[in-house]
Amino acid sequence: MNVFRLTGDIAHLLAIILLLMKIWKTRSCAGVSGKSQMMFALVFTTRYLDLITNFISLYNTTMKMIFIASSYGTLYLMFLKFRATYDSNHDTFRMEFLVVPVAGLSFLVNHDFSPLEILWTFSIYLESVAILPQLFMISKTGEAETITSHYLFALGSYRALYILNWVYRFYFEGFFDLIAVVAGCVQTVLYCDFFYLYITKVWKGKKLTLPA
Amino acid sequence: EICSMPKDEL
Repeated sequence: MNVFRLTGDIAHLLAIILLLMKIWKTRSCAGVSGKSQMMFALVFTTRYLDLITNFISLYNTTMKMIFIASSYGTLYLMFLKFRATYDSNHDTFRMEFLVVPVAGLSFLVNHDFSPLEILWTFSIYLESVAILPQLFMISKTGEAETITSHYLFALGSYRALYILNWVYRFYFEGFFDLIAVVAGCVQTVLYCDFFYLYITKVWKGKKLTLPA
Repeated sequence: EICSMPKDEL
């Protein structure tokens, strides 16, 4: 464990808490992409299958359970409890355009052709593009609530911090996982446009609006 | 070298 990975995991946990807070306090999931949240739940489900079989540490097991529980909790809030506030008209990104190629790629490019490894690879590839429906939705509505922009900033920062963690582990532990690094870089690059808007607007107290 | 260590990362 190193400081980059720890802060990355905390940023990830913060993002999930911010989203749950936003939905619970505003009693609305307006501006949040249900499709991205469905893909995040799929990411955690396919990545943490070893939760039962492979104990690594109490921290690892606890965080995995929190991530799985909160992702399904978010789906419950969005599609059941506050379903009336779900903005399906603007959440129109075709998930199959992401899930199918990612599934195909995880069969072609992986470290080991075993079910658990292919599912892990699938979850890594899927996570790198899972935010696209959310970013697409913001581009369609042209704006995002401030707390939603904080959620996205924390979520984007988590994988950026993981890149620093992989640099650290490469030099100090000789650990290098090409699949995780490439997918992590793609994932972080997808946030660049949002990071620019967030830093130039939200940090100046303005609302996050996209140039028309 | 590429090594897929046990998945100790989240």
